[in-house]
Amino acid sequence: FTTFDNHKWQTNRVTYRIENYTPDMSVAEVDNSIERALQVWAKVSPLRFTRIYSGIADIMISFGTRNHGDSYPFDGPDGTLAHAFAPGAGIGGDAHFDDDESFSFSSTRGYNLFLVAAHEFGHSLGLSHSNDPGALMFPVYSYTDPRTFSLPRDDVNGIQYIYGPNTDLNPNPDKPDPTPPSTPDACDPTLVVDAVTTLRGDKMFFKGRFLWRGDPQGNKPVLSLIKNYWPELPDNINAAYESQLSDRVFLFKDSQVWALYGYDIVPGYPKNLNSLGLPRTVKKVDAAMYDEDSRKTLFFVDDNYYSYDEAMKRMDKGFPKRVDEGFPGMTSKVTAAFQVRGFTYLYSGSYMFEYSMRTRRQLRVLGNNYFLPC
Amino acid sequence: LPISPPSEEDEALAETYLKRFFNLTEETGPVFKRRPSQRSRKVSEMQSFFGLKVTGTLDAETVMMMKKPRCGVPDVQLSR
Repeated sequence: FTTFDNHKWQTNRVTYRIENYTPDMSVAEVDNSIERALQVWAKVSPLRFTRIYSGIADIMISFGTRNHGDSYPFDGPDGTLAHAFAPGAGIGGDAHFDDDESFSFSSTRGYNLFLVAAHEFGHSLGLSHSNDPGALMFPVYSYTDPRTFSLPRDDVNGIQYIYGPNTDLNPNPDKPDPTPPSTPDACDPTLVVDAVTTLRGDKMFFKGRFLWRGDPQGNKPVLSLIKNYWPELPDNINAAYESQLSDRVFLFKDSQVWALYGYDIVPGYPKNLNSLGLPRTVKKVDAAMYDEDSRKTLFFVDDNYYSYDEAMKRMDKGFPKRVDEGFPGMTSKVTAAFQVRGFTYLYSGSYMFEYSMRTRRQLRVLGNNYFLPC
Repeated sequence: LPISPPSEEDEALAETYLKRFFNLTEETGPVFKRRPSQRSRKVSEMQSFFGLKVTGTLDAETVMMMKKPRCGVPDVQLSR
């Protein structure tokens, strides 16, 4: 997180006023979105917000387009969505929303006003932008379900750096506050990735809401939100593999599977897991990988694995087999899998086991960041 | 992503983006041939901030990031 230097409110009691409304939403929806966006910050700090309906509030909130009275004109649809000013007198603390955007209350249509407002109020309270892609104060808009939104750890640290923690006792002690979601750290030796796959030479490591994408040149993998690439995809996926045969990447979550062609989601997906031929008893796949030599895809489910014939599009007979039968020494659950330069890598927890597919011998036991340099 | 040189439109977008969010200013005074231009340095600064590969040039991924909807507050604090 970063802060505006020497800009904070000298009192924890901050007033706000909604000066006008966007035609995109009802008055009640705007009021509710603004109220909830402020409560995001109040929940984790001593800050308390009071709405006033006339006169000058600390945070004046308005919707405008293009030149709207400050020296920072908006730019029409998309591009810049809103801006706000650091705490201070006059325009200080004020938040302006670009009414050439289409704001929404709860759908993924347009830009969710609650999310945009919560970000801008971070500025109104003294936070500048964060380069943590998981932070609310990251400059780029990314949709998150408002119903399950929880202020990320980086933002909590930021606001508490300025104002300290919320000193009020939790009014619902039997309902503890959710732990702020943190951004995964490639240097964490205990990191357990959800899934790994290649994609036309790149490597992708999925974890929670995030993915690291490494290029063939081995440059430092880039961390971003899954939804930055594919807003329709869920977080916390279970498995992923790239089929060299169909030039598609398949991503699995519970009983659903999505397909990517390049970076585009293939129409007609998600499909049900069983459309691949897996038995109905299989509700979830733990890991998947495509074997270039045999042109078979292996699906790992608990202690077993299935073999899928990509060319014939059907499951091979004689499966499932026990994992440690096909991969001697692999006695713990496979949580992710892929092949790189002909070697097979089976992840289990924070370890990665390297196998030769030809001999099925375990060659090395590696750390989880072997392909994910810290 | 396809490797294609940035279009004029991309160049203009980058110019506006870097001025607005990374304090790119008009380059005045002597230009040292060997030193990367201020513009290239600002592109690198932006790429580093967004966790992109730092190339100092307008590659496709950098242009894609510049086109994403975002907040209008600068990413670097302007000198007052």
